[in-house]
Amino acid sequence: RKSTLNPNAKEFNPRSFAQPK
Amino acid sequence: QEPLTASMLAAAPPQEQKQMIGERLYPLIHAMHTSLAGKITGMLLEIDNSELLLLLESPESLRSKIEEAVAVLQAHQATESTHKSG
Repeated sequence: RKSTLNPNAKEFNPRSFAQPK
Repeated sequence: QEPLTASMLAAAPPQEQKQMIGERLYPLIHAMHTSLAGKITGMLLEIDNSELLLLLESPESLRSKIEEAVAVLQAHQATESTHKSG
């Protein structure tokens, strides 16, 4: 079955989530 | 953190609604796929908000949706690299 998800979607940039370095 | 509800979303403008959902999804996706988290979140955010709320309430459905996104992304990347010679 074909997925409805689009690999060309715009990347999400989190506002509040701090990435552990 | 309180759960995101349909009425909370309805009070926000459409672009902000996606951001609000994304802020909830991102940490969950980041825990599973650190390097792809931003991309996968962006892909999932194209789903209807009502379905996204259901996914947030159902870790199992969310996990399978994330796996689906990873598979789509990897298939796409494989295609890209095959076609990217000119």
